[in-house]
Amino acid sequence: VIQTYGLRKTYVMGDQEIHAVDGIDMSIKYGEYVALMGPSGSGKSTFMNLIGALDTPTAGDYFIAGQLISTMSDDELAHIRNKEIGFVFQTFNLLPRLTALQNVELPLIYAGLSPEQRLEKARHALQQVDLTPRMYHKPSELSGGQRQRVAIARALAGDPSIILADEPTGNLDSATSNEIMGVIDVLHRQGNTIILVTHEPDIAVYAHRVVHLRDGKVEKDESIK
Amino acid sequence: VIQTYGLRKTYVMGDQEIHAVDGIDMSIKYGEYVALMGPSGSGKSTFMNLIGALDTPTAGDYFIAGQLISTMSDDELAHIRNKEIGFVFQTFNLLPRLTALQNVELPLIYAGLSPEQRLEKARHALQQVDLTPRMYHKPSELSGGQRQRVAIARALAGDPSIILADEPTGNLDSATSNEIMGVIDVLHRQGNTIILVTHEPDIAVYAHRVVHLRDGKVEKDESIK
Ligand SMILES: Nc1ncnc2c1ncn2[C@@H]1O[C@H](COP(=O)(O)OP(=O)(O)OP(=O)(O)O)[C@@H](O)[C@H]1O
Ligand SMILES: Nc1ncnc2c1ncn2[C@@H]1O[C@H](COP(=O)(O)OP(=O)(O)OP(=O)(O)O)[C@@H](O)[C@H]1O
Ligand SMILES: [Mg+2]
Ligand SMILES: [Mg+2]
Repeated sequence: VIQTYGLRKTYVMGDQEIHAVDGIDMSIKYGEYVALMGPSGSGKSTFMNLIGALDTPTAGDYFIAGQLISTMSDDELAHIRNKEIGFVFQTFNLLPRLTALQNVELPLIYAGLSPEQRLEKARHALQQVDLTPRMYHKPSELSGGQRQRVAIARALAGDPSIILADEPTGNLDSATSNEIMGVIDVLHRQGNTIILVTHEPDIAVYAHRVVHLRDGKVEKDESIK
Repeated sequence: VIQTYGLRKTYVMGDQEIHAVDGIDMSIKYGEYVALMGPSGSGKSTFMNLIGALDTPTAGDYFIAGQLISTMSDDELAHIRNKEIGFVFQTFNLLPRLTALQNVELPLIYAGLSPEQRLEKARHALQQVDLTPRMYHKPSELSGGQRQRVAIARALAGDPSIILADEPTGNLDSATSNEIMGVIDVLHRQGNTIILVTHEPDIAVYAHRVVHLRDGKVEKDESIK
């Protein structure tokens, strides 16, 4: 479902070139569960933003569901980002003036659901991450782990078929982490595709395949189940 | 060096009262190394903000170095926050328009150092967290783990005697985490006081005492060395 050829993202700063993603060929099948690991600064978030259609590559091709992303219209891209893909950001990226509930509802507005449907799906997603008592809080009125869980709920609320999660458990205690990984497991068994960035080996073991990045390139790609 | 009696922080939302910190008596000696653990939302960050003099309690007393914080002048409080305490925030709290180097220099301006001294201390702190090649980047041009390391460097640059670190390794791979914990270890052996919030048992083991919070109260307090 995801196919990249020679994918590159280069930043130019002054006379320096930073090859955040330095030529990645990757093929991820429908229903796969991949963990993406690698040192700080190795290009994981940059790569995730490229495959989430949230950023454009400097070079290389990226096909999603067989279609070349660079040839898609704005409507098609918006559809991919909001309906097909659920993205959990490493730094959460919640809107500060909206409540947790409103933040989770946001992608559902693009999906064209009625207000009643949106409310019901958003409430359900917040319940899945154990945040029902906090749904009217704004991000500044939430703990770090609670904000992370709102970001997770927002990614899952629209039932996307591809889940891209960038370090979704970094601010969570182990009990809550395991709960979240359980939710993701269920989504995987329902046939969805999961790509998860993590630094923690205890989280990576939930995946079926682990890809290691270093300096913007794939260093290792192994099956673990 | 840190003493709290019946410390409370209550948030009122509508007709609901949230007891984020619900009566904490804690005594931390000079040179101690304490890990603070507990579930998401149990009050760890709120407690850290209170003892870091970044927030005022709803009730209770807090003594730092024998002095009652509620009787301190603004100057004395500013001195405590910028010179005595180094604080690593859970969500980094970097200024987006400043470079990594400028962000790290910020607390040193309060300390009244000359521009040359500030530059040298800031560069040294960034080198300790392995970020020299990135010191002219702004936060938006840094990876999650790099931003976390800037936040750490900023906390350490002014050689504070009390280090309050709220989940300082959440976004770091294990190699970098161990490096950072090594730096903190050295600071501890130099006689500084360390209080570290963490969810990870592998990080908590560096401490000599572990305090567990639950629902804003101390649930357990044990020596581990
Ligand atoms: N401004 C606020 N208004 C209302 N409630 C708040 C506010 N700030 C924090 N809270 C609540 O206080 C509780 C404690 O928050 P705190 O940030 O201290 O938790 P924590 O232990 O650091 O959690 P985490 O491990 O997720 O970072 C949470 O339930 C949170 O929702
Ligand atoms: N806008 C930018 N300008 C310049 N360099 C950038 C920019 N954004 C990212 N970088 C650099 O690209 C590299 C890869 O960043 P990326 O965020 O993908 O790393 P990462 O693997 O997610 O790291 P972490 O584990 O710390 O989150 C880093 O070295 C970073 O400094
Ligand atoms: Mg990242
Ligand atoms: Mg916290």
